[in-house]
Amino acid sequence: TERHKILHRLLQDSSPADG
Amino acid sequence: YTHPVKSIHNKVISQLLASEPAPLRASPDPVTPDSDLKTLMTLCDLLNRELLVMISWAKHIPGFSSLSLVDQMALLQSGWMEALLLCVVWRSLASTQGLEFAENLHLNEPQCKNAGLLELYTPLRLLIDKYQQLNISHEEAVALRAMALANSDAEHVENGDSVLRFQDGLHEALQDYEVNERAAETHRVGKLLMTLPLLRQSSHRAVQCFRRLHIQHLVPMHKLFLEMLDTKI
Repeated sequence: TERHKILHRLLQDSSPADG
Repeated sequence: YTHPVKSIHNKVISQLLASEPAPLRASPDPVTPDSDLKTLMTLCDLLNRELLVMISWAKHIPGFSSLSLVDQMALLQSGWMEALLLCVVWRSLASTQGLEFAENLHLNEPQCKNAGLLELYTPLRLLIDKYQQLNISHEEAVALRAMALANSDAEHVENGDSVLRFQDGLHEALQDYEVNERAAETHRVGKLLMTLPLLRQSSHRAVQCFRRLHIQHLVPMHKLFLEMLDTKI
C-alpha cells in the first residue's frame, strides 16, 4: 500500500472517489 | 445524470447499469496549439479522470465492497486498464474506424500512430469489431467490465475464496441475463468471455505505450495514473 497511497486513500474514502 | 434503466430481472445487472458513470469530456488546453503531444496530454488527463471515476464505480459493483481493502486494491491494480479500455471500446462501437476516448476526443488510425499509440489501436479495433459482430448490449458490456476487474488475476490476493465468490456472482448475473434475454443464442456467454484475452492483450499494450511515453518524458502524467502504471509489468 505504501507504493499505492492514492489508490489506498480513494478506496478508504466512503464518499465516491471524485477528486 | 440519470440513466434510462430498463426493466432487467437481474439485480446485479440492474445495479451495474445504475452505477454507470456519466461520460467524461476531454479538456484540451485552449492555449496550446494542436499537436500530437497535445493530443497525448489531453488523453492522459482524460484517462486520469476516468480512473478516478472508475475507482468510485468499482465500489458499486455488487460484492466488491465486501472484499478486503487489500483485495480491492489488488483487483484494481491489475484490472484498471482493462476496465478503462472497455469504456473506450463501448463508446467506439458506433464507428467503423478510430477510437472514441470521449465524445470530443476521437482518434483515427493515423492520429494514434502519430501519438505513439498504434500498438494499442490495432487490438482495440479488433475488439470493437468483435463486439459489433456480437451486437453487444449495454447490460453485457457493464457485466464484462465488472468481470474484467474481478478476473484480473491479481498476484497478491489475500482471500482467494472471496474473490472467487465475487467472480461467481458476476458470472451468474451474466448467465441469468442471457437465459432471460438471449435464450436462442446458447453460446453467447462463451462468445463474450472469449473476448477477454484480447482485452487483456490490449491492456498490456496500453500500459506499455503509456509507460514508454512516461519514460521518454514526453507527457506529464497525473500521480494516480503513474501509480497505477507502476503496478503493471
